Amino acid sequence: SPPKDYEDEVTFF
Amino acid sequence: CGSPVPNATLVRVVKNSNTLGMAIEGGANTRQPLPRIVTIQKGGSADNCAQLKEGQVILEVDGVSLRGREHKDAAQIITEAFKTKEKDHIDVLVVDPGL
Repeated sequence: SPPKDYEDEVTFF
Repeated sequence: CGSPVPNATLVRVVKNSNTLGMAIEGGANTRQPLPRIVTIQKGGSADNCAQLKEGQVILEVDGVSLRGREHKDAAQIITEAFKTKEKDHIDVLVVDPGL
C-alpha cells in the first residue's frame, strides 16, 4: 500500500 | 441546510450527546490537506444530526476555515467548538468529494 505522509494521524472527538 | 458554495453543505450539529462521536484525518502539509471524516460513531452528536457522513471533507467549523491548518490545529478548533458553552450547536461546512 502507498505510504501515508500523515502517519495515520487521526483524532477522535 | 444549504450553502451557496457548490457541492458544499452547511450542517448544524446540535450538542445533544456527551461526545461528538466523530474522527478526522489529514490536515495541511499532508496528502489530505483538509480534514476528512473517517468515522461517525453511533449515538454521538455527529451521528444524531444525520447529515455528516464518513468521507466528507470539512471546509469550515463555525465559520472558521480549516484551510492551511495542520491536523492538530484543525482538531483543536473542532474540540473548542464542541466544548464551548456559548452555543448549543456547531456549524460544519462539508463537501462530499464524490460529487
